[in-house]
Amino acid sequence: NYDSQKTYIVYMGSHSKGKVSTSSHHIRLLKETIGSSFPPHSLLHSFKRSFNGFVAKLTEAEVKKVSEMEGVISVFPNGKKQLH
Amino acid sequence: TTRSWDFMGFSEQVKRVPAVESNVIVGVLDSGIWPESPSFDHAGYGSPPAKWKGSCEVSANFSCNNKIIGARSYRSNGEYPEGDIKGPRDSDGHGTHTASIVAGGLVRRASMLGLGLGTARGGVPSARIAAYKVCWSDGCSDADILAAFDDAIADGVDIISGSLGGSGARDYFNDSIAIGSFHAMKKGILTSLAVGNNGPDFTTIVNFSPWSLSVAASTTDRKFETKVELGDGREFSGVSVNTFDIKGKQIPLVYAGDIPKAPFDSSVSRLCFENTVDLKLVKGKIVVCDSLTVPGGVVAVKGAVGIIMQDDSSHDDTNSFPIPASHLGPKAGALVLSYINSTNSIPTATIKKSTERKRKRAPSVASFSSRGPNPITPNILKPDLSGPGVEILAAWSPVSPPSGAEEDNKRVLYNIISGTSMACPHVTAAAAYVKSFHPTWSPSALKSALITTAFPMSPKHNPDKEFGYGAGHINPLGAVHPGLIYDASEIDYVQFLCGQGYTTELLQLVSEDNNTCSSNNSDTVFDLNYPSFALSTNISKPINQVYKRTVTNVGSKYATYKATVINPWKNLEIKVNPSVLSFKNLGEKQSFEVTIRGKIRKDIESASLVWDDGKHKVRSPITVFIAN
Repeated sequence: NYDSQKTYIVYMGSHSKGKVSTSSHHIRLLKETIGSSFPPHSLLHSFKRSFNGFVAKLTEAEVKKVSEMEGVISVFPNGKKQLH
Repeated sequence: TTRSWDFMGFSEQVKRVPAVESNVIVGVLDSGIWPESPSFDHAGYGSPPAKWKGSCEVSANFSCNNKIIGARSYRSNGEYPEGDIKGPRDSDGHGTHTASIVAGGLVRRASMLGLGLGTARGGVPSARIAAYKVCWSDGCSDADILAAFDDAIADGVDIISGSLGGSGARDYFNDSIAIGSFHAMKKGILTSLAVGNNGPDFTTIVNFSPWSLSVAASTTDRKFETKVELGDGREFSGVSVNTFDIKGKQIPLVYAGDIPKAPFDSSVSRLCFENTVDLKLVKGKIVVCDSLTVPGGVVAVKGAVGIIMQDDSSHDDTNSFPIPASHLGPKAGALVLSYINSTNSIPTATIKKSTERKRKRAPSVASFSSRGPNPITPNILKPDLSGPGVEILAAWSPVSPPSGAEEDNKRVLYNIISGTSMACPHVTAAAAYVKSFHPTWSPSALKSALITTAFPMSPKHNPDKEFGYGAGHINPLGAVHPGLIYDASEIDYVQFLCGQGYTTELLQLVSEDNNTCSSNNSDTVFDLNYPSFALSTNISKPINQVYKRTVTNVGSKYATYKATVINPWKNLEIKVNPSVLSFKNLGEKQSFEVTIRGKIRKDIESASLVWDDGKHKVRSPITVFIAN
């Protein structure tokens, strides 16, 4: 049910041994975890340069699965901060 | 900045290393930048430093120069709020303000319509700016903040300044800013962050990771006074940033409590909430309200010529307004109301243009500045230190109303605003200044230098003590020569995180090293080589806490430092072992322990440790406080 999707940050730490994770790598991980039906356009952004992680639209059930994925440190909602 | 740098003794003539300073790149995560501001004039700047790997989001109406060497915007959802300018151009003004505080060039005779006249300047005027626009009129998303950190770290910035934050505390790896600043630290980049504007309540601080620098806001010795003169000649001093000059014209005065709009009565209309005041009766008048409103709040008295606000709220949270405005204290406010009720003629008043005055007892922590203790790790003192954040004049976007209110028709190149947002870039600049003398120093070494050399602030005038000001007020000149530094590496922070409940497996992902947690004991916090000492305790619990620290000699090759503990509390015994450290080389490290014993008797008991070699005083705050 993609109507109930929200945007989440999936933080995966540093790039493993300097290997940069690409969007296609993140989509592959998501498909392995959630299922092959995961639509690639739900991956909104991959952090590629300084650390590993991505931004994706996920359902609550998917968040649970992704949180248990190997290599995932945290999954949290894409919240809003404010200028001070 | 026409006063803030001079206030801390950081004059235009301070010693600099221009060739190094011009190689310093400051990454500013904010609302973008206005490149045509006089503060960012690139005349005299050479090409970007060779290390720069970033880019500029060039468009028909935006380009970078040798001052602003990089600029990018981030909007992960692709939907832009109405009225915002796409791309890195700053349609708000905030990002232009903060960037110019850090690294704006010198601009003579800068002012906000005559107020705050002087030379506007950044703390490191030769440094280069890389602007990362992550904030829009609807806020700053975590996804965009992380994307900007991802780029800034790889682009080769030296320091990151972030005058933004969330509304509550989150665990370190559930917070985009803590994550981003951790990876910055790993690459040798210090992140300086504003603690937030939710003071003066305790535990309101929002950026508190130990690898970043958490900055509170304090006053300078300049304040703006806005006088109100009544028709009977009596004059009262209020505060606001009032650029309007109505030439002393006496204007009919009306009390909002006397003109309620149905169904509301006086008890509501007096506070000037929107739609509670009869707007037909405010037209052409100055309205007196019994509360301090935000600039946009004047919509409640739409059509009024001016607004006089009176209540007992703090007088350091000043704003400019779309109409002439002044904020009076309750005593003056009562006299104004008594005049309205008692005069035999039509009550009148005028609101004068603000004037500069000397503020006594400066610096003191701004009432709005968020307070500690650290909500996640109370045994790490936060904030770290404070910087000027009240009534700061700096560059502004000329498309944005200076008061932030839609009704404001003024447009300015320099604006006077307050916030921990303004304090943060002062400290970022101080860190960049220190780095220009010591380019190889780690983020924690820069932090240590700033913290241990901070000017002490008065606990008498700042009752929240270290939870308001941390170690005290930044002292950029002193921080260049700290004598000793408390350095910490990525591994030290990882060991700290072990004690915070993170597992070896998880931390190996974060740090990409094969570190293992030698201890998951929460006491690892006391061994993190932090330049301050905090202890959260219980009133009934006897204290016996040991802190391990290591200092590195960066002062004189041969130096003997003696420890002095300034401890006014007889109930607490604070010992340092050894109490004398003798160095024979620069870069030499020596370790010591601080032991605190006794029982706490007050909510917050402050002491300090000073290592003194006769030339340097390396001061660390010690704060023992009751949990909760």
